[in-house]
Amino acid sequence: FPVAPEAEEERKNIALVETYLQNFYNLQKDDQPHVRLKSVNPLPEKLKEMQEFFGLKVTGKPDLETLEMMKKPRCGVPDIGKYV
Amino acid sequence: FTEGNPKWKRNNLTYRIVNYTPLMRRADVDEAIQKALSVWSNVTPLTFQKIEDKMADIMISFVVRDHQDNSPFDGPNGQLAHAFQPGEAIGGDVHLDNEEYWTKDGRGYNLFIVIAHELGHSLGLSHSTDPGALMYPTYAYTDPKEFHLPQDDIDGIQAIYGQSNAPVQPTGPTTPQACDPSLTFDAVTTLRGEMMFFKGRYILRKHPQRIETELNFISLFWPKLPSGIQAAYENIERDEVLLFKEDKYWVLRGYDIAPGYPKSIYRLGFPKTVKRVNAAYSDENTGKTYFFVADRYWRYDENKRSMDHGYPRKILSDFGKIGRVDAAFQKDGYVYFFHGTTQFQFDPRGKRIVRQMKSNSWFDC
Repeated sequence: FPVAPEAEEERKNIALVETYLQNFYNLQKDDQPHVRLKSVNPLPEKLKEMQEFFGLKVTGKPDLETLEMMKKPRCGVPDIGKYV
Repeated sequence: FTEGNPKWKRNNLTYRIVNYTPLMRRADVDEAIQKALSVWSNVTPLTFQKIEDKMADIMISFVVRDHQDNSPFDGPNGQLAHAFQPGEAIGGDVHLDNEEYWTKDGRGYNLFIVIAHELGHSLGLSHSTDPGALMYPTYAYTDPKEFHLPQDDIDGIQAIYGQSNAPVQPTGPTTPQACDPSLTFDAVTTLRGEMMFFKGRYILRKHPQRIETELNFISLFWPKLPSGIQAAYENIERDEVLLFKEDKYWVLRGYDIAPGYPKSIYRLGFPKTVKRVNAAYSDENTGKTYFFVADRYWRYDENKRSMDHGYPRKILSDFGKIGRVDAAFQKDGYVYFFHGTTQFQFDPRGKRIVRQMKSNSWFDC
């Protein structure tokens, strides 16, 4: 069955958030999902870091304002961490 | 600052434009890059010399997708450009995504603004959390002719390379803070139930149902509007907002600038001796609009579309001790006058001031 639009939208948003935090906030790519089950999910903390940087409400959740900021055209250099 | 505080060991740096975007004339690209370099050389001892071949300190190139630096571009929008911190080889280099719509004005992405930002990285700056700073990560258009390097960026780059050799040290604009007790306004108006406070290149936007005050560039909503709007008022009946700067005014219909503007303020009936309008508000009950210029005011009849006779009059004679006005707007039958950091609530029926507040009393401080 075609995925329900909301679920599709949500899936896209999660992908956007993960890619954004990997690109600009040093979120480690995580290609071993089963490991993730054991370890703490670093994404909310990274999201808070990003929200704090942009002066957004620090919720640790991908709320509308946060997603809007992530969709803005921007510089490719990370906001934190190394870029060499 | 970039981690590890990298900086160039020399002040005399070289740059080379490796290739050009096909979307702009070469001369316009050269000019945009020169202007972007001067943004930094104007406030530091740094100098930039253009070279045509050989390896330069700062190599500027337009590339697409994967371009062998482990940081592929992503096509139109998204990531616009990136640059590397000072160092050998790729150090200091600027890469611009050649799939972006580069321009020299407000369309697409303004090349000057983006390169000026990336050169900040080339010189050792990282991103700033100040939304008004050039080194803020997201793109925001400013008319290059009006661009002044913000104080936040000046402080950053001078912390790395020291001050400029100029006899007078350059300073830059700061970003308004809603709860700054010394905050003053250029103009204030209502706009379809919201309140818009104009300050420099910014608008502080207050929606009655939201606690937060939003800070945006004027250019975000209206790229064609200049910064430094001096007066504004809403004609609620016509669903229009008029915005004034020097001897020109614009009309917003709904949220868009009406075609054919700016027009001259003298069309409204001002004498040629009036060079600018300081403040304005419109009384939706009487259809009269009040314009404040220095210590006098005019009254305009919105139905007749002409100035009433018997004006100008002295502000002091009809508005009490207010004297001069920076900004004004009407809400719920009261008129709010702003002068410096003081705000007066004025009852137009009783012709008296009923309250005095701080200028930023509308923000949840």
